[in-house]
Amino acid sequence: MRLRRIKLAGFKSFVDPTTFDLPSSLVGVTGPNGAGKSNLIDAVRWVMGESSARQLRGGQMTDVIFSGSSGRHPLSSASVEMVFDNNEGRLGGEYARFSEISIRRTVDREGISNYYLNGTRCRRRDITDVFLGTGLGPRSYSLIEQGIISKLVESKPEDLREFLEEAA
Amino acid sequence: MRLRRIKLAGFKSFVDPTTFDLPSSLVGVTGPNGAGKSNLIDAVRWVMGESSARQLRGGQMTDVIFSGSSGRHPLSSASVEMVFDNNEGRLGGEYARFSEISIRRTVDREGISNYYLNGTRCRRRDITDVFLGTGLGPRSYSLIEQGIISKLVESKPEDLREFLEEAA
Amino acid sequence: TRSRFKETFDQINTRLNELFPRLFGGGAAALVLTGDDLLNAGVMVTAHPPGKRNTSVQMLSGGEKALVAVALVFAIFDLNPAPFCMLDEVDAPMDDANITRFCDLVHEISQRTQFIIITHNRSTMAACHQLIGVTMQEPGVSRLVGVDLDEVERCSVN
Amino acid sequence: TRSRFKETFDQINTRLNELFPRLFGGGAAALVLTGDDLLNAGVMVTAHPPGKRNTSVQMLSGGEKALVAVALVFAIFDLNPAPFCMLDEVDAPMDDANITRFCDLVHEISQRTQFIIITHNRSTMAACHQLIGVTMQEPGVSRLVGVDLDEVERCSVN
Ligand SMILES: Nc1ncnc2c1ncn2[C@@H]1O[C@H](COP(=O)(O)OP(=O)(O)OP(=O)(O)O)[C@@H](O)[C@H]1O
Ligand SMILES: Nc1ncnc2c1ncn2[C@@H]1O[C@H](COP(=O)(O)OP(=O)(O)OP(=O)(O)O)[C@@H](O)[C@H]1O
Ligand SMILES: [Mg+2]
Ligand SMILES: [Mg+2]
Repeated sequence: MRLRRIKLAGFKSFVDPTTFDLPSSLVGVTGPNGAGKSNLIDAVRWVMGESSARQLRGGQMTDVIFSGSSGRHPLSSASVEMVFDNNEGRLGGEYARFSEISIRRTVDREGISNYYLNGTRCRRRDITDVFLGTGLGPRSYSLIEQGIISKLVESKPEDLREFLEEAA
Repeated sequence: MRLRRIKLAGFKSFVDPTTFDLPSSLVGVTGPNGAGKSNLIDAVRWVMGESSARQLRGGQMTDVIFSGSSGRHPLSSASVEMVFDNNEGRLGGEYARFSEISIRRTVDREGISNYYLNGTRCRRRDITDVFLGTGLGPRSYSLIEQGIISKLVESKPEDLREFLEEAA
Repeated sequence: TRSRFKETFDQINTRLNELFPRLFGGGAAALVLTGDDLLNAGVMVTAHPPGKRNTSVQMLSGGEKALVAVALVFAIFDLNPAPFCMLDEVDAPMDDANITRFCDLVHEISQRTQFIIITHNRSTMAACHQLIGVTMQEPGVSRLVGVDLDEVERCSVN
Repeated sequence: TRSRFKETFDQINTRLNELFPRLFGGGAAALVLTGDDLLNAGVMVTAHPPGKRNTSVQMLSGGEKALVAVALVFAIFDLNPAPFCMLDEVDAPMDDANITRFCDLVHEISQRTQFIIITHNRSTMAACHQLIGVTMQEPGVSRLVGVDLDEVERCSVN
């Protein structure tokens, strides 16, 4: 279940539809301060169902929609899509027959989110179910946000236990 | 009131007496991870009267005394001295006549600290008085510890106010 | 679930103890349960960089803490390799020698897990197979650009 | 003390607004009081990097937050220049262009205030007048060594 590409449109500073193609297993992302690199990780957490604005460095859930710049007007919605390659059939159940799995989330200015699984509308639960048991999820140990790596080992013992339990 | 040198002995990883000579106004300190660079800032906070072990990345106040290594035994005391040049007479009152000001602090395994001003024993208050009005002190805005720079502007409004008031 | 947790704990602990010396060039680390009750006990990390006595992670340096955390995350990965892993500037506190060891380990694990690593560090960039640049030529608007590593190398020298 | 605080606040605010565009190559920043009661009101920072709309500092990037904080600390310094300033790896989140602007500003302020800067970054090292190396040749024991910047430059290229 390798990640093939991430498509963002209207999400934070990614105003224009932007596709990260990820053919390789070791991808570096670089660029100046404030260019939008950490917004990519926010996009991944968000499409996997993150429901706390604070975890996405915002005040409310509509803060992920492009809010304008000196040359552009604010947009009215945001969308992120992640496409996985399922050739190894790692995802079981009803998804085993798909060679590609796409999950998508959109939000409008009222804060209403819609989720899509391979193009069909679904519930948030369906998305979190897809990732059950894979170690992935909006708060997974596989998404390490900026600035927290040095604090991870000093977390409270009950938090560190929770971190480990996700892997069980 | 420029800082001329800092002498550490038995303080954290500085087992052997070590003197940082600081003739220049723009000094860089570099070295591998875990070599002891941040311990230098801890030493400066400590000699200026820091009384919280947590602020010094320890559990209790005796954690600043060298606790041993594979090749060395633990020591029974620690000492840090800072020597300032007072040629401009910036420090008023009884100190105006000294061309050099030295402040020193020692601690033993019982946790008892002693302070010295130009070699004479004094109280902790005498040390904090020396720095009154200069913007210096154990929690001053002029000592920025590792890892907090990106969080400074997100501090709670009452904390940011306190930060500003120190400069008044 | 008691024995399941203990099994997970033991497996991660074993793997942490293998990975730590690789990242630190020696020394050891371990996970410790804060109580006897397997259902509720918390977890703490102890770490001994080579030649050092202290075990409390609080006294470690910024770079050392980052390395211990990386060893722990990768130990968890070995148990349950998530399909991909995104790391946002975890190399920022590391010195050059530790970045090299970190990149070697990432390279090895990338045989099984896909890594997306956000970094400003040139040696980390050089270790990646693919490099994506994010920039804002138009203020406030993020766009992707190709990154030429030679170009990056060149401006690091002057 | 009410008017004293307001005077301090205004002076720092003015200076912040001068320093911010120098570090960001444009844009503006300001201090805001959270209430009308001068004796108790808290202080917040708003910042507009050039061309960007958002003012909440929470949405700024890691590097941008570090730069705003540096502008604020240096603004406070101008009001009451402490005899010396110690900065511990404040350049870690910054990209090369911002490190250059940061070093230029530090160089200017070092005419009045002594700086001791802990860093792993080669351009910051190169900007310093004196360089001290801290190392642990004997495990667990810190010692000072001379640092030869050419040596440092050389190993950054390979
Ligand atoms: N909803 C939004 N609309 C427009 N811009 C936004 C929105 N949310 C965040 N931003 C912008 O995105 C920028 C932050 O991007 P990000 O944190 O990804 O930077 P970065 O590339 O990680 O930088 P650094 O190297 O400093 O960590 C901010 O400057 C902010 O103005
Ligand atoms: N009381 C003590 N006795 C002996 N060693 C100590 C003591 N207190 C701290 N140390 C050691 O000092 C080291 C940390 O040093 P410090 O934080 O100064 O490193 P650093 O040079 O800042 O590294 P980095 O570049 O990773 O930030 C730790 O490895 C710790 O073991
Ligand atoms: Mg970032
Ligand atoms: Mg340090």
